[in-house]
Amino acid sequence: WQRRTLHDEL
Amino acid sequence: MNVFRLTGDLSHLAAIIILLLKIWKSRSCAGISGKSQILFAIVFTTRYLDLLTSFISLYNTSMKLIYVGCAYATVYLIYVKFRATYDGNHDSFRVEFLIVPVGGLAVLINHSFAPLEILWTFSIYLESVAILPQLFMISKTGEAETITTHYLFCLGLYRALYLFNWVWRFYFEGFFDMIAIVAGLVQTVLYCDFFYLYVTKVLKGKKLSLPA
Repeated sequence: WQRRTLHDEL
Repeated sequence: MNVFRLTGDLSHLAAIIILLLKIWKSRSCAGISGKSQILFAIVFTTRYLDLLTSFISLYNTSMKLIYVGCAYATVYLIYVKFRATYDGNHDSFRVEFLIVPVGGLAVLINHSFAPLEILWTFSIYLESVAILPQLFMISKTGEAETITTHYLFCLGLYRALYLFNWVWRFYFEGFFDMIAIVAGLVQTVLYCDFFYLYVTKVLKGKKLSLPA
């Protein structure tokens, strides 16, 4: 799974 | 941005505004769980700390500010302005039973072990169960005002639309966020029973009341 720290959803 | 995401956000916004207006117009917060509203205020606060660190879009920033602002306004109306109408005796769900396990889970299962990221994860997990005090209150009193059920329906619809949004994003963008998806599924499932009552009773013009 992707490691993301920028969350673009609300 | 896709149509599910946009309508999901708007449905969420509608839910928040419906609740605020209901309390404001009736000058009463009877039947509303203040505990659920405090949990939502915590959810938005811990999730949107990234307002300070990253800019995504004007839409994103303004919606976040509106959600946070409305969440605190709702808590203010319940616990300060219309405190006399708050039904604390029926709002007896023990929120520590939610916050403590959710906090532990956020520390254990997250995308990366950084303070902001753990708080984001905490907010995702907490949101999925934050409505429980409200549902518990309805099950205790055995009924809910129709406007309250509209609020709950919009809130549940928002979650269901986000599930479609994730299916869309997976197919068209290859994007998926396992934490958000699992928590979103849990949250949607919690509304299923309510959805059933909403369709079979409220939409047919009856008040939502549970059998004794």
